[in-house]
Amino acid sequence: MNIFRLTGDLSHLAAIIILLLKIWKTRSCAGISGKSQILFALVFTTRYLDLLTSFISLYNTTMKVIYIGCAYATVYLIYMKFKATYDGNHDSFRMEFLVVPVGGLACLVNHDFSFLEILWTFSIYLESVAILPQLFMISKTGEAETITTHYLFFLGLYRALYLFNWIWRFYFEGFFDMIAIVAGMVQTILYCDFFYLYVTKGQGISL
Amino acid sequence: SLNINPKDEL
Repeated sequence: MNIFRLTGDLSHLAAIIILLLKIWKTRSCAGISGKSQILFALVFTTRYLDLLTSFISLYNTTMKVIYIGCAYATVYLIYMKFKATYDGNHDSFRMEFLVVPVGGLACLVNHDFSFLEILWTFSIYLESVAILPQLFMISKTGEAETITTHYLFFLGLYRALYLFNWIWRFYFEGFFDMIAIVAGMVQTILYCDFFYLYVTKGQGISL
Repeated sequence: SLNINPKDEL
C-alpha cells in the first residue's frame, strides 16, 4: 500500500458514494447512464470473484464488498426505485459493442487461460471503457449537472492515481502488470477531455 | 525479480 493507491481507492469510493447520494437525495437519476452503471456492476462482479477463493486483507475484502454493494444499489435505484426519472432515450449506447469485443480480447490477451483469470482480465478491459455510455449521454444531451461532473472527476482521478501507484510499485516492489497498466492508461486517457472541461468550466458542463 | 500480476489491488 502506498499513498497513490490509498488516495486512488478513496477517490474511487468518493465517486461511488457521490453518485449514490446524488440519486438518493434528489430522488432522481436524470443525466445518469444506467448502462455505465450496469457495466460497472459487471466489472466488480467479475473482478471480485476472488473474494470466494482467497483472502488478502481486511481492507481489501471490505472495499470489495462495499464497491460491489454500492454498484448494485446504484443499478437498483436507476432501474427500479427511481425508474420514472431514468432518461433511457438519451442512454442509447449499445452495451454489446463494449462487452463483446472486450470479452474476445480477454480470451486472447491474458496472463493465464483460466476461468477466474479471464474474468479478471475481462473486468480490467471492461472498466477502461465502461464510462463511455455516460460520456456518450453527456455529449448527446450537451450538459451535465455539477454533481455528475464531480462524480466523473473522482472516477477519472482514481485510475490516474493508480498509474502513479504502478510506477511506485515498479520501482519499489518490482511489481509489473502490463494488462492493468495499458488498460489503466486507456481508461485515464478517456477522461482527459472531461478533465479539461471540468477544470476550465469548473461546474456544470454544457457543451 | 519481477513480481507479475498479484491480485491485491482493487
